[in-house]
Amino acid sequence: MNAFRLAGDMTHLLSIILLLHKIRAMKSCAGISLRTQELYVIVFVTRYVDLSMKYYSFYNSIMKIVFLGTSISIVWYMRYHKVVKQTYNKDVDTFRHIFLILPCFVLALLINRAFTVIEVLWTFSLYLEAVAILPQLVLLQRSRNIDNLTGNYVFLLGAYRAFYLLNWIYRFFIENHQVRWIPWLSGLLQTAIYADFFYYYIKSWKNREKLKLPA
Amino acid sequence: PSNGNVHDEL
Repeated sequence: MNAFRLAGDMTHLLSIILLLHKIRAMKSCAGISLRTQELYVIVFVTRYVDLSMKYYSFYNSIMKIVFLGTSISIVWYMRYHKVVKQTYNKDVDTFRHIFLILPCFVLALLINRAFTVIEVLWTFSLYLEAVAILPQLVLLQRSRNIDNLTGNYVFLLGAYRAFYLLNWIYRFFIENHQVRWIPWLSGLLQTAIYADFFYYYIKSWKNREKLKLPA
Repeated sequence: PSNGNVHDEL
C-alpha cells in the first residue's frame, strides 16, 4: 500500500471520527445531512458484499467493518437518538435519494466491467459515492452557520478521494497497474464536486473567518 | 500491466 492510499483511508476515517465526536460528545447533528449519511450506508453495503467471500488483508477487512458499522450507527443516532434527532435540520435536508440512486443503478447496469451481481453492485457503489455528498453540500449552502466540526468533516471527506486520485496515479505509473476507468472517472467526479467547497473552506481558513457558502 | 485489482481498495 502506498502513502497516498493510506492518507486517503486515514482522512476518510478521521472524517467519520469527527462526525461521531460531534454526535456523541456534543449530542448534535446540526448541519449534517441524513440523506447523505443514508447514501453512504447504501454505498458501503453494496461495495462490501464481498467481505464474507474474498479476503484481501486484515487491514482491508477491519476497515470495511469499521466503515459499515460507523455509517449505520451515524444514521441510527440521527434518526432515533432522543437528543440528537432533535438537532437534525429536517426541513432543509430535502434532497431526494431516489434522484441519485436510480440513475446510478441504471448506469451501473449499462456500464460495468462484468455483468455479475458483485461487479454491478460494486460499480453502483462507486457511482453513488461520487454524488452522495450532494445533499450535504445543498444543506451547507442553506445553513447560515456552519460550525467548525461540520466544515472540517466535509473537508476531510473531500480530501479522502483526492488522495485516492494520487494513489491511482501512483499505482498506474509506479506499480504498473492496469487502466481502471470506472473508479478513476467516478473518483475524479467525486473530487471535482468538492472544488467549490474547497475554495470557500480554504478562503475562510486563510482569512480566519467563519465558513459560509454563498447561496 | 500487473494485477491492478481495485477491489482491494476501500
